[in-house]
Amino acid sequence: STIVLVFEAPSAEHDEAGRHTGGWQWCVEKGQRVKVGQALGRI
Amino acid sequence: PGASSKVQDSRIRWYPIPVGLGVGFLGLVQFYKVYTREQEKQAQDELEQRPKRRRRVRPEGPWQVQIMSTLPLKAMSRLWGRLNELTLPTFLRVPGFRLYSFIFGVNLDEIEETDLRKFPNLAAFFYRTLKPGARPLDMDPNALLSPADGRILQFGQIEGGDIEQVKGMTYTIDALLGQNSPTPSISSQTPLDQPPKPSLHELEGDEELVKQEAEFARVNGISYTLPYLLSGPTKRRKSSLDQPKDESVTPSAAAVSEVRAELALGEPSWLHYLSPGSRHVLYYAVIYLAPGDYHRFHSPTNWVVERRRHFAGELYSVSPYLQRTLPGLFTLNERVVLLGRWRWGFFSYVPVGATNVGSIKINFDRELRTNSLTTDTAADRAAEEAARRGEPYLGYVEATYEGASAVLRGHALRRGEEMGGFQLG
Repeated sequence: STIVLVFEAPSAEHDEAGRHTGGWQWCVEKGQRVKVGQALGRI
Repeated sequence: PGASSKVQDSRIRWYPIPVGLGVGFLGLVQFYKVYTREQEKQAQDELEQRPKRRRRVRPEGPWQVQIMSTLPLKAMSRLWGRLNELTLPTFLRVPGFRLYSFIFGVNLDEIEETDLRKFPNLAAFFYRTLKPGARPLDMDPNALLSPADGRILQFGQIEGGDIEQVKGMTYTIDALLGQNSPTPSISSQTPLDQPPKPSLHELEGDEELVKQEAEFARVNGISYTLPYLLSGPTKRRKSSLDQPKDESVTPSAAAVSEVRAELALGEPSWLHYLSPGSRHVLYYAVIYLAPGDYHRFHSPTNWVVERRRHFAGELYSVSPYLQRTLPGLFTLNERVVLLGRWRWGFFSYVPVGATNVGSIKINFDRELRTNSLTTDTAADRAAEEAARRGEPYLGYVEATYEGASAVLRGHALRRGEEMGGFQLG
């Protein structure tokens, strides 16, 4: 079984050095095991 | 006497004619009845079988996929479910569940019911609950939580309406969620300038609940603009299980111009949910639940579910192998699409069934029946009716959750709240 989430969020913003400065940011990686309540990403 | 005898003889010869005619007539009537009944039965059989043949999409892929596409996957799934609902002998339960846990990596320490003998069968063990506190929620209120235990197969940003599956295969967001088509009745029938109708809680005089819902909407910044209004005054596409219910909605007047501007854009797609000029984009994440994982799923954030679409598709396995080899797997399988809003706008949540776990349960939707012969037949009939009218079959049965609250206009879910789960078969 699988769950697919599709959602709207403010787009990620980065500075010239590529650092995240605002908007949506993922906290996971492909293939990573996650558990209920663990953060997938944050704004 | 001779003449009398001749008359009698002639009468005797004429008797069989009316009798024969009567018998012949009755025979013809009977033959006609049987013939008509057979014709009707044949037509009915064709009516029932035709949509199934039409609905069954033959997927592309290697020979394993081709073989799988010929199998009666939904029937197999239902049989699997029935088998797993058989009560096991008590002496077999502990070794059986321990063996299952060993093979699939179940952590027995976190199960709420510590006595394995109390699970009557594998189906009950599979749908187990966890001890309170076994899954702490991330403390950051701006975090989107994982809805289930599992593995992240894919995530990213939706560009051009495409969602990447695995290994570069893509499918469109419209295929996954269904077309986002507004009903023409929005502008013609919906009393857009009227205030919202009172909620059930208001009608019942339950002011406390109304206040709580208003507070939920305020705290979570949930507003009701495009997605809600574009759905229009929805009437259920009734399945045989749905109760007849007129569910007209009355959107707030504040967004009338916004909606009309949106409708003027032409054929809407899910990307049109994004406000023009805003810096919002659509993101997606795919989480795969392995057989040993905890199979209940939870709300990843505070949000409001407004609509549910049930796609009664096939039940292919969703193992990572098949996801690599079968393009558009999630758009073929049976799934429940929950559509709504969170504080940043559109939010959708799609549990996708598989062969071994075809039953998707949504706690707040008692009418929903997945992997059911009844709903399959209803979907077949809907497809047949759409074909008869010359319209494309949308592929889903829709229901709305509005009506419980004038404030929220949908079913509110708090982050971490249990929403439902996947059950065997």
